[in-house]
Amino acid sequence: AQERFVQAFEAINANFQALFARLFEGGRAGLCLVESEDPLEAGIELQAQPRGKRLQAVSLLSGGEKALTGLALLFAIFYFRPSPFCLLDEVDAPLDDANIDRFVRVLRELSAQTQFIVITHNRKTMEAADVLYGITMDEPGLSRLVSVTLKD
Amino acid sequence: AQERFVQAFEAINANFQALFARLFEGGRAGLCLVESEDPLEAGIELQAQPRGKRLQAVSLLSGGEKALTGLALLFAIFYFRPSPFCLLDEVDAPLDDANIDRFVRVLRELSAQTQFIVITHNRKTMEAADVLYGITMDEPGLSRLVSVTLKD
Amino acid sequence: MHLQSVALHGFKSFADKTVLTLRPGVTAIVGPNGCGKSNVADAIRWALGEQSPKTLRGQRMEDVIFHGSVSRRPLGLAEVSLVFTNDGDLAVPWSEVMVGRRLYRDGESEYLLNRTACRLKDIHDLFLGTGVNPKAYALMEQERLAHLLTARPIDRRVFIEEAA
Amino acid sequence: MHLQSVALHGFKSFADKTVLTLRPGVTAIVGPNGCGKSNVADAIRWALGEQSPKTLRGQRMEDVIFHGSVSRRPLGLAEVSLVFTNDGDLAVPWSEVMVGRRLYRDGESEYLLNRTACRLKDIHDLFLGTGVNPKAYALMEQERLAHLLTARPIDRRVFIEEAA
Ligand SMILES: Nc1ncnc2c1ncn2[C@@H]1O[C@H](COP(=O)(O)OP(=O)(O)OP(=O)(O)O)[C@@H](O)[C@H]1O
Ligand SMILES: Nc1ncnc2c1ncn2[C@@H]1O[C@H](COP(=O)(O)OP(=O)(O)OP(=O)(O)O)[C@@H](O)[C@H]1O
Ligand SMILES: [Mg+2]
Ligand SMILES: [Mg+2]
Repeated sequence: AQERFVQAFEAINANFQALFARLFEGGRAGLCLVESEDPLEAGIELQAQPRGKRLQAVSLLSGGEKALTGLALLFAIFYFRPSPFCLLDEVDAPLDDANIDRFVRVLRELSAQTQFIVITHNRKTMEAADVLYGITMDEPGLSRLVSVTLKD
Repeated sequence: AQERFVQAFEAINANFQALFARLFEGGRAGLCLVESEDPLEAGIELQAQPRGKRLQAVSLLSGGEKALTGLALLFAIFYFRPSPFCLLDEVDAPLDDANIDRFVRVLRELSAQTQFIVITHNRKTMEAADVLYGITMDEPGLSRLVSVTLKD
Repeated sequence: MHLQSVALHGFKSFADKTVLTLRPGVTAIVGPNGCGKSNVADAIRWALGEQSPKTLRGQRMEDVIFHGSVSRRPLGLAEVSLVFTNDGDLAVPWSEVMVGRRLYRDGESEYLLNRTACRLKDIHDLFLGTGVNPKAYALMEQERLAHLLTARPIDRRVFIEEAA
Repeated sequence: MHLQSVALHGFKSFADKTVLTLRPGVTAIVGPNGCGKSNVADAIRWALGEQSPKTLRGQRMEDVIFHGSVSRRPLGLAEVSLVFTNDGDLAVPWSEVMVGRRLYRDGESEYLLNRTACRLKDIHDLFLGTGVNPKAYALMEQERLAHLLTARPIDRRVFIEEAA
């Protein structure tokens, strides 16, 4: 069991560093085991340093930087062990245009092996989808599926 | 003191109902005193019912509906007792286009007597501003004020 | 395996039966504030066995049953069904697996596997090891993503452990 | 009264002295993620006397001093000044009031009123009743706005009381 956890941890950590560097176009990030010598007891600390900035507490990152760092970690786990499907509810809300582009690029790559359902208000994210489901409440209080758009 | 609180409470409640109905194009909302007979001890419960929907716990509202309801309450207080200035940091992030329009209309009205500083990623909100300050980090880690655009 | 369809009937704002057919790749769900997008996310969680009404933004589990609107009376039943394709990830012989959940307003509740009544435990055991469960990191919203960064090291570990 | 200018020097990512001149009406602050917009909001709170580093996303108050970048060494001082116009709301004879705060890396800290050293209490007393303070509902971000809705009734009361 300890074997499995350490293996997973190191693989995810490697993915996390690579994804962070991609999503931030540089910069460094990593996970480390803390609070215990025993890997089965240790907690996981997160460090993130966007390009050109000094390493400091993750709390000082901006709203968008925190969201993107969180996505780097989430996707790092997916590259290690893909889930059958992934549902993302407005995770792109704090991101600026440039970061949405980078997020979408990674999303498209992962979508080859993981099915994504993405709830969003963002046009760029919508443009990256293969299928678009529209929900409306023309009749107040009643949700209805109204449009399905397929690419190609 | 009880006099002052009750007066403030009733005025703000009236504003809140009116603003909610404006921002939601219908619907009803209100504040009520709870947990105590004594107005100086009571807590304030919030009820909100968008148009056409049934009254239910505020927790069941959507992310955007919660944000808009919160803004209705915040602005209700402002109409009662304007602050010299108000700083809003990305409060418009969960709102869809139609709701941004309604939010901006109320913002413009209040700006006649309250100075607003609005941090935003949203184009419609930017278009409603009188002055635009751009901040960049061309030199990584260093913030710089780069552009000031004035309307008219 | 992937998720082939989500059917909602009487679940939150979906008073009328609604079926979302999903394909591999990226599906975007869009619409104005309050139209029901996150309710679809809630439905998926709920059908997978979510036990806490608060996670679904309610106070009682009964809150997920359509409670009426200006033009409709409340309903007495909420039902969600998920159909998964099975390419061998699930230890059952069927190529499609339907997971269903029902809640009646009187409190009676059912879980179904291919339309046959079962226990929550059966659904839980079926998906064990696949990463499909109501608490999975694969069901992510903005608030929870931010929390991942501010969480205590011990809580963050749980996240990684699930994948190990 | 309104806020006429915000000057930051050595505060968080604003290593170089930066002055935002503000007019009545609506001023939008825009820019990419992480460029420093919320740091300006933090600066205003801090200059008004915010005592909790956590509210400013830091662990120690020292975290607000520019800690260097790939091209710059850390600075030893953070300074923020706010200039308010006074149309009679403030009980002082000056038509402009400058509120300043400094923090040195050795921990020494100063508050200033029109460039004269003062105590935090003096700034607090000056603005009493005007709604200008670091905890004011006039300084609002998305998270706090959502919290207003999920808060306990007693906590929500505090909000209204401030305006009463
Ligand atoms: N049991 C129920 N019966 C009827 N309507 C309900 C029920 N539970 C929740 N709702 C309604 O569902 C709406 C919220 O839907 P949802 O959270 O899915 O919106 P959304 O599309 O995600 O919006 P946003 O873009 O703002 O996040 C609320 O207006 C609420 O009134
Ligand atoms: N003491 C400090 N010295 C140098 N840089 C700092 C300091 N404290 C914070 N920062 C930097 O400031 C950045 C965050 O800035 P801020 O929160 O203002 O961004 P923002 O413009 O609001 O972005 P977003 O649109 O994502 O919310 C972080 O990248 C952080 O590295
Ligand atoms: Mg939603
Ligand atoms: Mg910010």
